[in-house]
Amino acid sequence: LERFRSLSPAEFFYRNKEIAGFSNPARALYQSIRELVENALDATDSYGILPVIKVSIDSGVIPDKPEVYLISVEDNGIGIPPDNIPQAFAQLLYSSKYVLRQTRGMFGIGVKMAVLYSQITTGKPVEVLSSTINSSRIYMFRLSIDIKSNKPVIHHKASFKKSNDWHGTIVKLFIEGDWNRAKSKVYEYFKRTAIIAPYATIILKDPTDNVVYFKRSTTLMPRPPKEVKPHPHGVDIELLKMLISNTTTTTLKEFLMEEFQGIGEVTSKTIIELLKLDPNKDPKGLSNDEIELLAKVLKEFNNFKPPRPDSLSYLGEEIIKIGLESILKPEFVAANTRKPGVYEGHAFIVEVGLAYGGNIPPSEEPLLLRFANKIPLLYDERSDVSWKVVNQNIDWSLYEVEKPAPLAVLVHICSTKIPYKGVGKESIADVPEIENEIEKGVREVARELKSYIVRKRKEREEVEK
Amino acid sequence: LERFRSLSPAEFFYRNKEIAGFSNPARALYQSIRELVENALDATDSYGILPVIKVSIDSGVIPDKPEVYLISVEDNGIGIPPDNIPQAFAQLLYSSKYVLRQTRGMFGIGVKMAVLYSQITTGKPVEVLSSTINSSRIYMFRLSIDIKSNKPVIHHKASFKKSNDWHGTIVKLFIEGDWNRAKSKVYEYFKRTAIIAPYATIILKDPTDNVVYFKRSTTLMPRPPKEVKPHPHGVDIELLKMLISNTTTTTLKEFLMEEFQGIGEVTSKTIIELLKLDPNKDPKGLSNDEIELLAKVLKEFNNFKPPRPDSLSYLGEEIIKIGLESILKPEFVAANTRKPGVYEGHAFIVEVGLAYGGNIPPSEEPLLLRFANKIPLLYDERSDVSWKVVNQNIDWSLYEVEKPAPLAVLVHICSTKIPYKGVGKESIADVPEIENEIEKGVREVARELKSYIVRKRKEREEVEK
Ligand SMILES: Nc1ncnc2c1ncn2[C@@H]1O[C@H](COP(=O)(O)OP(=O)(O)OP(=O)(O)O)[C@@H](O)[C@H]1O
Ligand SMILES: Nc1ncnc2c1ncn2[C@@H]1O[C@H](COP(=O)(O)OP(=O)(O)OP(=O)(O)O)[C@@H](O)[C@H]1O
Ligand SMILES: [Mg+2]
Ligand SMILES: [Mg+2]
Repeated sequence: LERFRSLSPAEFFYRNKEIAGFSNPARALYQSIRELVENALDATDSYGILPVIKVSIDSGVIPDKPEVYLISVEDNGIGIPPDNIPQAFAQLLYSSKYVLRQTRGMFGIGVKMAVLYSQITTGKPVEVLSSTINSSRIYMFRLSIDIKSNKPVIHHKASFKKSNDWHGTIVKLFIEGDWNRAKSKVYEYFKRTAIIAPYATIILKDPTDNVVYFKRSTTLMPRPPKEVKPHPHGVDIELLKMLISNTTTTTLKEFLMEEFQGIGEVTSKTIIELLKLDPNKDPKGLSNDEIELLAKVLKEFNNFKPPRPDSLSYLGEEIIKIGLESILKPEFVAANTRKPGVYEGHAFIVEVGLAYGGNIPPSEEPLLLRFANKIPLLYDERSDVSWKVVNQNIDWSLYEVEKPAPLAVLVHICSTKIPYKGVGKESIADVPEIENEIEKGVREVARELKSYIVRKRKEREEVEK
Repeated sequence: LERFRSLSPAEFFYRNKEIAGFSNPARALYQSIRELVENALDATDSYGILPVIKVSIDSGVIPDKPEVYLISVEDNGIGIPPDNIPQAFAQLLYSSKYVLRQTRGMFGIGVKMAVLYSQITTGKPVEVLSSTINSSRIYMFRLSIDIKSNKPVIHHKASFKKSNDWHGTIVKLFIEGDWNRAKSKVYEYFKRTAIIAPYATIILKDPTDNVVYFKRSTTLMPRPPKEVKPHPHGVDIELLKMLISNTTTTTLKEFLMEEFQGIGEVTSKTIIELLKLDPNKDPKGLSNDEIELLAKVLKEFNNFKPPRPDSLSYLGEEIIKIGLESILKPEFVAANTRKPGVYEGHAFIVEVGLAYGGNIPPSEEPLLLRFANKIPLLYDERSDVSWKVVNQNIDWSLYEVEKPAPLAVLVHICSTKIPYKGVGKESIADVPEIENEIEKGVREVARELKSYIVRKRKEREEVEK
C-alpha cells in the first residue's frame, strides 16, 4: 500500500541538496561562498553602490572538527529590513528578486541552502547583522530553518544603535567543507568576478590566513537595471490570470497598457478589436475562453515594441577587453556586445570576448569563461550552450586557428530570466534565440582574430625576406 | 526598495519549468510522455504486476491548434485511492515515493509538471480515471492546479461501479508540443525501455496513427524492491531529529535498533556506551549536543552491516545481454552486475553492458545507453558521470578497440536515491563511490571484449595462412 505525503519546500531541498549544488563537502563550501557573495553583489551594484565585500573563511573553529569552516561575508549594500531577515535567510522560496529585472539571484533558494547545509552538518544557526541605509539601528539575528514547516526559528535577536552611517549586511555560518579540494575553484571564482565586476573591491581571507585584495580597477559602474513589466510575448494563460486578478485597472484597454510593456494606446485598441471585445470591459470579467484567446493573440501579435533593455545591465566591449587583458595577458583581444534579443518575452543581451596568444597556454579546446548576469559559471561546462557553440558549432580552422591553440573565449549572457538548467546555476539551456546570438558573437570576434593572425603572418614573412 | 515575497512550490516550478525539463514544446512533449509512463511502470512492477501500458498521442484534437496533442496513458497498475488523486496530480511535492525503496519516481513533481504545462499552454484540466485492486468502483476526476496556493482544483468528479476486475489508472492531458522534433527521442525512449524492462508490454499509437506494439519478451520479473529503514551512515543532525520526533520507541537502545537498518542489539549497546549515555534514556530527551554527537558517532562507526540490497531491483547480466542483442544485433555482448555499494547511507548497484560489431555503426565515441532505476536517460549526456567514465577515464586502445569503433556501452544505476543533477532526471552527478563502480564494471566488460577481439584476430590470421 502506497503511503502518500507532501513535503515542504525545505524538506524537498533538504532531501535533494545535490540539485542545488551541495553534492559533496568541497562543492558545498564553494556553493555557500558564492551564494553569499552573489547576494552581496546584488545588494550593492543593483543600487549603484560601489561594492566593498569582505570574505573570511576560518578553519579550526570547532575544537574536534577540522573539516568545519566559519564563512563570513560582509557587504556595504542596502541591507535587509528586520521584518524580512528571518524569512530571507530561513524560508525556502522567499526572495526580493521575483521581479523582472536583471539580478544574480532569481530562485529564492541560495542563502537558505547554505543555511540548511550548515544546519545539517554542524547544527549551528546562521548569524545575520544588517542595517538599511536610512536606519539608525543594526539588527542581529541567529536563525535556523524548521525544515518540516519551512519557517524560520529565531534563536536570538537584538538590535543596537548605529554609531556611524554603516549600512550593509554581515552573514556568518559554519559549514562542513573541504578547503583543499575547493580552493582552486574558489580562487578562480573570485578572479573571474574581478573580470566581470571590475568596479567591485573584494577582500578574501582564506583558512591559511592568506589575504587577497581584489582592488577595484575602475569606479565606473554600469547604470543599475530597472524593473519592467512583462512583455506580451512572454504571456501564457496562467500569467494572464494572475495579472488580471492582481490588477487595479478597470478596463481592458487600460489593463493592456498598464500591465505590459510595449503596448501603447493604439496597439491596445488593435488587440481588443482583433478579439471583438469591448475596450471598457472589466478585465476581471473575462471568461476563461476569452482569456485563452487573449493569450494566443498577445503571443502571436507582431507589432509590439521589442522588450526594453533597460531591465538589463551588461558590461560593454571596453570592460570585457580590459578584463581579459588583465587576467590573461594575451597578445590580442576582441569583444562584441550584441543588440538585445528576446526569448519568451524576456529581453537578453549576449556579450562575447576573445583573447589569443601571450600568456595563454595552448590547448585542444579553447579556454571557456562563462558568465550569466555577472556570475562566473565554473562547473558543468560540457552541458552549457556556450560550450556547444564554441566547440561544436564553430570550426576554428576557418579562422586560421590551429589546435592546440592559445585561445580563450568569454561569453556573458544577461537577461531578466537566465534559462539555467538547474538551481545550482552552473549551466545554461540551449534556448535557440540565445544560442544563435552566442554563435554570431563568437563568429564576429573570430573574424577579428583571423585578420590579426593573417596580418601577423604577413609581417613575419616580410621580416623573413 | 526591495519587494519581498514567497512563492508556493507550484509558483516556483511554474516560473522555472526548464529546470524540470520543460524548456521548449518538443522537450515538453517528450517529458510529459515519460513522466506518465514512468508513473505507470512504478505502479505495476513495484508490485509484481506484469505491466501493460497503452500510450496514445493524438494531434488535431483542438480545431485551430495543430500544435496541441492529447496524451493518454493507461496502465494495469495498483491504481490510486480517490482521496489521494487530487493531490497526486495537482499538488507539487506530493508523492507516495518519499520512502527508502528503489522506484523511478522520487521528487513528487513529475506528473504535476505535465499538468502545469498543459494548463498554461492549453487551459485544459487533466482527466484521471483510477481504480485500486480491491475497489468495486472506478473514480474519475478533472483537475487543475491552483498555482498560487499549490492546491488542486476539482473541476469534475464522478465514480461508477466496475463491471469487471480492471484495476489501474488512465491519465489524459492536452499538451502544446512539437511531435516532429520530439518523435525520434520518444521512440528511442520506448525502445530503450524495452531493453531495461523486457517484461513490460507497451502499445504506442503516435499522432500519425502509427501503432507500435512493444511486446514483452519475458514474463520473468525481478522481485519488487522492499522498503527499508535508513542506514546509520546516511544520518545527519536533521534526519536524527526527525526520526526522534516521529519515533514510538521509548529507550535509546530500542530507538537505534528500530529506526535504522544494520543495528542489532550488540551494536546498539556499543554505540550508546561510546556516547556514555543511558540505554534506557528516552530518545526524545536527548539534548542538541547529544544529538550532534550521536550523528557523528553513527556516521563514523565502522561495524554496521552494509545497507540491505533488497531495497533495490536490478536486471542481472542475462537480461542485459538479451536486451543488447535484441536491439543492436551485435557480434559480441558482455555484461557485469556489480556487488552492492553505498553512498551517504544509500545502497546502490551498478550494472554495465557492452556490445560490439554486427549492426552497430562505427563511431568516434561509444554509443552510450544510460539508465537509472530502469529509466532511460537520453539528454545531457556530456554532464553525466557515465559519459565521463566511458570517454575520459577509459583508454579503449588498451582493450584493442580502434576508433571509430562499432561499440556500445550500457550503464544502469539502481539506488534508493539516484543523485540526479536536476529534477528533469537526465544526468547523474559524479558521486565518487558510484563513479568507481561504473569504471570497474566498464573495465570488466572491456577486458572480455579484448579477449574476443584478440581471439577473432588470431582466427583470421589462421584462416589467411
Ligand atoms: N547580503 C545581502 N544584502 C541584502 N539583501 C540580501 C542579502 N543576502 C540576502 N538578501 C535578501 O535575501 C533574499 C533571499 O536570498 P537568497 O539567496 O535565498 O535568494 P535570491 O538571492 O533572491 O535568489 P537565489 O536563490 O537565486 O540566490 C534576497 O532576495 C535578498 O532580498
Ligand atoms: N499511473 C499511476 N498509477 C498509480 N499511482 C500513480 C500513477 N501516477 C501517479 N501516481 C501517484 O501519484 C504520485 C505523484 O506522481 P508524480 O509523478 O508527481 O511524483 P513521483 O512519481 O512520486 O515522483 P517524480 O517527480 O520523481 O516523478 C506518485 O507518487 C504515485 O503515488
Ligand atoms: Mg541569492
Ligand atoms: Mg512520477
